[in-house]
Amino acid sequence: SKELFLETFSRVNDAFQRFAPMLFKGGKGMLALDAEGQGVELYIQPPGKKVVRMELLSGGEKALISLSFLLSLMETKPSPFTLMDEIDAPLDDANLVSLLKIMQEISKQTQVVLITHNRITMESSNTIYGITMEEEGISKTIAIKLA
Amino acid sequence: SKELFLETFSRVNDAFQRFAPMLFKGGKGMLALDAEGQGVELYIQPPGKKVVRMELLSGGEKALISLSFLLSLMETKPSPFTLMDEIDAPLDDANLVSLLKIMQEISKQTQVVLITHNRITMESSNTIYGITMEEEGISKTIAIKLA
Amino acid sequence: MKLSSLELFGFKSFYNRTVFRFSDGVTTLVGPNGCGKSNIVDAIVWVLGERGTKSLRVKEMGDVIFHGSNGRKPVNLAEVTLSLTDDGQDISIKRRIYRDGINEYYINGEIVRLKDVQDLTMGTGIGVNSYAIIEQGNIEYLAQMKPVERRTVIEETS
Amino acid sequence: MKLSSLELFGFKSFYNRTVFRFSDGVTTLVGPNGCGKSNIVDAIVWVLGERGTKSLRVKEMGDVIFHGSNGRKPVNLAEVTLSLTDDGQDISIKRRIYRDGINEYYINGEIVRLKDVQDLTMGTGIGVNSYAIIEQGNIEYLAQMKPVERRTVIEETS
Ligand SMILES: Nc1ncnc2c1ncn2[C@@H]1O[C@H](COP(=O)(O)OP(=O)(O)OP(=O)(O)O)[C@@H](O)[C@H]1O
Ligand SMILES: Nc1ncnc2c1ncn2[C@@H]1O[C@H](COP(=O)(O)OP(=O)(O)OP(=O)(O)O)[C@@H](O)[C@H]1O
Ligand SMILES: [Mg+2]
Ligand SMILES: [Mg+2]
Repeated sequence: SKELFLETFSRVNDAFQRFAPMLFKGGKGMLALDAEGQGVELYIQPPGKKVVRMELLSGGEKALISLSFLLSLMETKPSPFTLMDEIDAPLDDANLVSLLKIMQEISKQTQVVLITHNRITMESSNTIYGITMEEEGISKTIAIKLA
Repeated sequence: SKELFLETFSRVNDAFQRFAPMLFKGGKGMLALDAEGQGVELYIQPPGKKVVRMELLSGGEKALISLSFLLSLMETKPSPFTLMDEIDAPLDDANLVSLLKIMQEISKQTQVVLITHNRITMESSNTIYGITMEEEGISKTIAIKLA
Repeated sequence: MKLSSLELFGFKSFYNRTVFRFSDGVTTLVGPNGCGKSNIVDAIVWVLGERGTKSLRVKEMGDVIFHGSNGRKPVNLAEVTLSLTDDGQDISIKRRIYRDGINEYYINGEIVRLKDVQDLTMGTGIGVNSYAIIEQGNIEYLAQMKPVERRTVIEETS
Repeated sequence: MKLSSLELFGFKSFYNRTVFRFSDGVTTLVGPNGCGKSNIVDAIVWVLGERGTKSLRVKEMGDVIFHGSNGRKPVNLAEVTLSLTDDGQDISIKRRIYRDGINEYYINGEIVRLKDVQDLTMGTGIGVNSYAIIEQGNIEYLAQMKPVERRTVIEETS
């Protein structure tokens, strides 16, 4: 129904306006219904920059936008788990650290599984599963519990 | 002309058969003219695995294949420079170290410029240019020579 | 609802029966290029009913069956089981595919149709198209959605 | 042939005149997300004659001109100069675009046509479609080429 959508939209938008500045320190973000009411536009203003088309933004900036939106959806309707494959690849260390702080918070009510090559991500996790191929072509796993 | 292409193909293929095992330790790679003689097929066998379609391979494996092919082209006809933007993103540390050894070798006759967030890549380079945005929205650079 | 474990058998590079237990908090999966990490993501979307070959990185569905390696022959069966707990109740979802193409779904050991798996997961946030699963290389997709797609994702969050 | 320097002025986030000197060996460009690293790659392909807006991440060519920021107004001109040495001879290639859309190319300070820039770089390995420039996110493209495309790349290496 239309009311249900507008109420959900408003909750997701609230969350987005809170998460975007956490990932873009000093930046702002918001969602808006388009003129026809058919779609939802996304506006982001990284710190000190103009609001511009998504294409101009960098690889890391686009990843942060995706993650801000994902976190907003998750806060509105928590998913039992989230599984992210190498999402830290485009991020600089400072942005990654901010993201991981938020993931730790989220992980109190959501199981978070991150595939990574990044040492900072590994060190911030509670459990590490190592996957190897000692026997050629065959995957094998070992669990390393940290905390 | 056809002879020129076949000769170039043979040199690129030779180089590819040498570079693929360097990046895929214990693996093999080769190029082949297709049945009609219209295109060039690429076959890769990571160590211990079957030769399979490219799609099945992992993100890191595809990056290593691209780089093996690039290095083969470069060896056949050296380019004055190469510019690579975040090519280390999908690579594990061990594969990155092998790649960087080869890049050091290549850099004796080619100017190599790598954009990166990766500490290992930075530490293996001769010169680092830092780029910042102290003044909001405006890029500024500082050079840090290592040697 | 919580995930408790994932078991792979004959699925892609997982020739041997392999079990992952899901912990609370943040878990990282690490290992060298090509060792099988993304294959685990494929296993999860596959057991939940993924029918598209492209997102599974295969040409045909039978390609998810272990196809052999240097030391081993191919096998004829791939099986993935996802175990969940919901309000104290244990639920297991299993999918199997045979080399001849036959595809089977099970809930708590009983054979069911794909639709039953879809109904079970509907509205739980666990499902084939869950926004919460970000596949390798896909991280920009939520930012680059068209406005209508973004609206649809928000509607599904109500 | 060797690159000696790259100068950007009003190009994307490079409001101020900025010069990069190319060293021998391996150079890394580092910095936070969004600080301008990939904009440098855009500047290099742009000065060499790139006409496609998609690979420059813009909607129209005028978008490469500094569009303003919190502290600064937009400017009306973007200019990039690439300096090379070939057999002891210095060569500079410059491209300029004005806000009204006018686009100019210069070789050694003299105004030329795009074709002259293309002729100058042909066969040198330095050019808009050089296989040796790998843009962000593009690293798999050499592996995933169609056989006919791969043949073309090899032909251009002869
Ligand atoms: N049906 C199959 N049988 C056996 N091996 C397979 C099968 N399908 C895929 N593989 C192997 O799985 C490997 C890819 O695994 P995966 O994508 O999980 O790697 P990864 O750990 O995610 O690596 P990366 O860090 O590079 O992303 C490939 O080398 C491929 O040969
Ligand atoms: N015409 C322009 N005027 C001013 N700023 C611009 C212009 N075009 C692009 N930008 C800015 O440049 C930034 C992107 O720069 P770039 O892609 O070089 O970042 P990057 O350093 O490669 O980051 P990452 O590490 O995330 O890839 C964007 O934030 C965008 O706002
Ligand atoms: Mg992977
Ligand atoms: Mg970039």
